[in-house]
Amino acid sequence: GRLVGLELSNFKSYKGTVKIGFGDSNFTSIIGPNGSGKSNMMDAISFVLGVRSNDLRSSGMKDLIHRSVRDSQSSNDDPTSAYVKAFYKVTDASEITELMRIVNLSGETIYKINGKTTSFKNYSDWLAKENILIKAKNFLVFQGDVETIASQSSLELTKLFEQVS
Amino acid sequence: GRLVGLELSNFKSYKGTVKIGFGDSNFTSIIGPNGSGKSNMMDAISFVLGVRSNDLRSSGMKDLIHRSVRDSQSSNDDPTSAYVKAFYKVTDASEITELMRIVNLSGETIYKINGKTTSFKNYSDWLAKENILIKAKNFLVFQGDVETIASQSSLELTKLFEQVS
Amino acid sequence: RKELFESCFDFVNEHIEPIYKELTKDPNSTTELGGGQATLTLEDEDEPFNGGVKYHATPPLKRFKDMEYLSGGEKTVAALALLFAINSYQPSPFFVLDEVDAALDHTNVERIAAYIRKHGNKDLQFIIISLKNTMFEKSDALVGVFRQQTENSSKALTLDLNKYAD
Amino acid sequence: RKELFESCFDFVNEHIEPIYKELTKDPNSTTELGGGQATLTLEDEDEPFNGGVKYHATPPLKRFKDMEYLSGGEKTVAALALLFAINSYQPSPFFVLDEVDAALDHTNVERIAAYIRKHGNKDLQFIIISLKNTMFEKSDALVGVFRQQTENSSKALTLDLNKYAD
Ligand SMILES: Nc1ncnc2c1ncn2[C@@H]1O[C@H](COP(=O)(O)OP(=O)(O)OP(=O)(O)O)[C@@H](O)[C@H]1O
Ligand SMILES: Nc1ncnc2c1ncn2[C@@H]1O[C@H](COP(=O)(O)OP(=O)(O)OP(=O)(O)O)[C@@H](O)[C@H]1O
Ligand SMILES: [Mg+2]
Ligand SMILES: [Mg+2]
Repeated sequence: GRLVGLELSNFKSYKGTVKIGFGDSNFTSIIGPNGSGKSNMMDAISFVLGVRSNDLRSSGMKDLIHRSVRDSQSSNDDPTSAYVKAFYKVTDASEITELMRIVNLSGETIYKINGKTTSFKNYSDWLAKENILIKAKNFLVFQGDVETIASQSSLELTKLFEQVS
Repeated sequence: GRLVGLELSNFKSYKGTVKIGFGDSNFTSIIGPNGSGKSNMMDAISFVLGVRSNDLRSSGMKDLIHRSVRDSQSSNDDPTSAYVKAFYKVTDASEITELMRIVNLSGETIYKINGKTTSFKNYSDWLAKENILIKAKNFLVFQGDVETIASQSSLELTKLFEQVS
Repeated sequence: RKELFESCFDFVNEHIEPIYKELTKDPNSTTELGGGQATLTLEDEDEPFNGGVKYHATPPLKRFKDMEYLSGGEKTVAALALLFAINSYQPSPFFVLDEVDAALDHTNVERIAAYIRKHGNKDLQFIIISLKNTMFEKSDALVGVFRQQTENSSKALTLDLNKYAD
Repeated sequence: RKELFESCFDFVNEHIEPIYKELTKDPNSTTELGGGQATLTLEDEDEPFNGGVKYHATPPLKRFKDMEYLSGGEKTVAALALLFAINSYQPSPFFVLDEVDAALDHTNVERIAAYIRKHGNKDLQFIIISLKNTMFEKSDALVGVFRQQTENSSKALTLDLNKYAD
């Protein structure tokens, strides 16, 4: 399968709706100055795949919603929910599957496949069929983590092998 | 004061004796390809100032001695000791002070100031007079550690303030 | 369960060395011998779940086997080799890597970019965040992220590099 | 002991914002306002040893005060400001910094290099390990480290850049 595109709405530093298409590119680079929002884009991809909030540099799910001013209270016109859509094309399928995850101020998240709400279990089973293993996360390397892959303990490595096999 | 130069002998990847002068430079860069020995040079500076071995990426002091083959047993012609000398000029002094630290295969280290053996306490007191605070290490940033300075806990920060004051 | 684990282990162990060699070989050298060595060993052969899996990688022309002796850049390359080898067992459709080239010198960035360019295909997409032009100039497409100050928001633009001549 | 601590805290707290502003100001902008904000606060004003010291830094044009919201590069700049501010209380004669510029984009590397060039003097030497030419091209001298393969050893050469015209 392939990740065809993304749509972010009020996710972290992205206010309003932002769409990104990956086209036919097999090697896409995300570039930009420090603090511009590159890692937030990776957080959006991880979020829509079901990764938990502590892997997204946030203490709670509601911190993923775009805010204009900090210091815990958000101002009135800040959004009360955020979502990310991932457009995914299964190999040899004719249509594109729309994966979606929504979060609201209470921290609850809702998962949808092609517009129909579903449970986290169904969602992650669907992903596992495509070899997208959320627990193993063997295809995501967050900023600053690469060297720890080589120096993780041998027991951690066994656990990773177990999750992948 | 100023660090005028260094002399490494059989220290980590530096076989034999290697001398480096810093001249009048106030901004010196150490450059070179991955794995060439740049961080080992910083380890040499840290070692001669009395920093402990776990801050030097080594499990024991004897690992600081140059070895040609790994896997615990060293080959016969490997050196049995290593030393680092730092040539330091105290402000307005006419001579240069020679600071030296030697390590042998048993892991023992010896400190010398201008050729005379002295205790670790005398050595670190001499350095403290020059505001070189080994415990605080507020002037050394090892590879990969810079971001943790900003995100250390508030209690760690208090401890650092205490060591510096 | 044990069979699954062992077949995964054997598969990855077979692939780790060729991948590591490809990431560490001097692209211009013709000798077959190029590149370093990498292996995986089980601490407990009989009951793999009780013990750990140990990873050893030795850069070309070096002789040390322990991972703790590697430099920052050498560890990054060894880590990427392991990541690619583990993933090749049941390949996920894409990778997302955030500034994995931060500790790499120019030569190693080039080798990693060349590996990605060679192995990216319609069933394996690479999405790479990088600050180094040696890395992103070799990609097929760029996503440029910037901050629109007046709206206090990040924005993104996509650029298809294949449209421009090299 | 308490007095010493408080005089150190007050001193550093006075210096942290000017240093952070200098590291984050746009070198070309004329406005005095340039740069971000940075402050230190005591969790327990009466008994400083019982509480912690909290550090807040906000990059220019951003509004967040918590450090956890900073990006990798923004954290690196905030960290260097804190390091330089703490050191200014009883300045050590030299700094040794190992690839502290790894997460920085071109603009931030230039600002840090400019700060070092400006503040390095005969009583404050900077010894910087870097892979980025934007950093090391601004230094007075280079120490080139390389591996001599035949001898299985690292070697070093020194080059005085001041001898060469810019
Ligand atoms: N919920 C949120 N609402 C608004 N802005 C946010 C939110 N969460 C994070 N941010 C902002 O996003 C910015 C960080 O973005 P990000 O980490 O993606 O940067 P980056 O492009 O990866 O930078 P670097 O190159 O330094 O790693 C911060 O400045 C932060 O203020
Ligand atoms: N006791 C020792 N004897 C011989 N070689 C050693 C010893 N200890 C470490 N080394 C070698 O030193 C090398 C690492 O050097 P160092 O960490 O200084 O590299 P570096 O220039 O900082 O690289 P990078 O840019 O990747 O950070 C390793 O390849 C290791 O094999
Ligand atoms: Mg980032
Ligand atoms: Mg290094």
